[in-house]
Amino acid sequence: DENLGEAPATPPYNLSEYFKQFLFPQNECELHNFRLSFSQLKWDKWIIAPHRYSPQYCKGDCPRVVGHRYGSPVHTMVQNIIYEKLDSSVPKPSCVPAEYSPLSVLTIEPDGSIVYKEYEDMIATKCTCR
Amino acid sequence: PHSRGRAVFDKTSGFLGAPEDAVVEINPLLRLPKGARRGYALLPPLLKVLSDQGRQTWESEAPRLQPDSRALRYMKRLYKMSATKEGIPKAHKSHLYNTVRLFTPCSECKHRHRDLMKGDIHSVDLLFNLDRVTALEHLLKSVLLYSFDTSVPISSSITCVCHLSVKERDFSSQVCPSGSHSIAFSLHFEVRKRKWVEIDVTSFLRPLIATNRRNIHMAVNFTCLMGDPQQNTKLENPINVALVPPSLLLYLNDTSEQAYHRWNSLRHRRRNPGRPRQRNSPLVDPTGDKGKENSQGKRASRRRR
Repeated sequence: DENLGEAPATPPYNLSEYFKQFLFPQNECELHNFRLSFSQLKWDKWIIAPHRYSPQYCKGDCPRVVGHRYGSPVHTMVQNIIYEKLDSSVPKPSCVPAEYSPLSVLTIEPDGSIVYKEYEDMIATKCTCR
Repeated sequence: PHSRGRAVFDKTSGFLGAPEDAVVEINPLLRLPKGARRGYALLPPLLKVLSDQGRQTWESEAPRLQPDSRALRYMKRLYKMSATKEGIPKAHKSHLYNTVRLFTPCSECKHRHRDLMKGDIHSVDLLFNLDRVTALEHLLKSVLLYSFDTSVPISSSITCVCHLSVKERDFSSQVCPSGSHSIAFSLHFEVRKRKWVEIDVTSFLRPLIATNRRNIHMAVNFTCLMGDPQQNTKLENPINVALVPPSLLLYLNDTSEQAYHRWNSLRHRRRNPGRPRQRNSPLVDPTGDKGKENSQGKRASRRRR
């Protein structure tokens, strides 16, 4: 930027902003809310509680450098490199649930008995890139 | 595959395990290999929803028996105590059960012999069908659940003498000879607002359930009077304790993969406690750290003395 008298042909390039699009994608991988009612599935006749269920889901783009932020293994970054540099038919890492919480359900059995049961891995609570 | 004594594919303890009355025609491409089915009881009903045929049969689901309204009220209350509004099991619970089943008796024959001097004797035959209990559900506690009729005033003190017996005896087991099949006990309680009484019959029923008895047929005799002999109040005013036949509550630990195992999450939390490991002490045992800390503390205090 030594020719101070002349107006620059193009505005100065902001390298910081340029790199940000790679490190922090706009639609980044994160947990999204989703709530359903069992009546939508017509299961409310035998599922007494809960009335609504929020399984949540993961969606978004995975950055090229995942590691610490998403708790991804090193292999995820390796697969990213393979996809970008070597073979685009190898899928790039996906945004998927990493942790779950259980759900308690109260249902009526066909014989008329009632059961309370706790089921594992029913609600996504955290996302990762894998 | 988890039902006792049966290899029925869709009769499982998995979530969405009903409606099993619907005809299941799963696309062969979606069927799991036999070995994979055991831990994937959730999948068949989910596959039914996804397949076109499943959607049709889902809507024409066979009606099921409706439970007793009192039983339903009790289980809803249990649900509120056990889970948050979002349906997540409450973390502070220390119990090991992840399944509670409530059965109402299939048939009962009531014999009443009114004797005003001795109290109200109420004899009831109860038959419970436990087909829904799977082989992977292990019994932790069993309870007879009684509700009072509304005529009993709240805060009443009641003393009952109960006699419980199994009607049929099982002599098929050579290894474990039948133990005691009848018990007698007395109990005293105060009638609270909700008027529920739970009678623990675990030790009585455990041998029967352990031998995979599908039907439990028992006779229950109750003689109840108002008053408390320990308080030297006169026992009088016979009450009609069991207008409603009791329900049978089974607290179970479902060991299948889809059930929530509380001890697993507790063990995981203990392995990542968030506090730094002490340098001079051995590795903290996830199951026994409390005991070790106490013993180390005691040794330290003895040395100081």
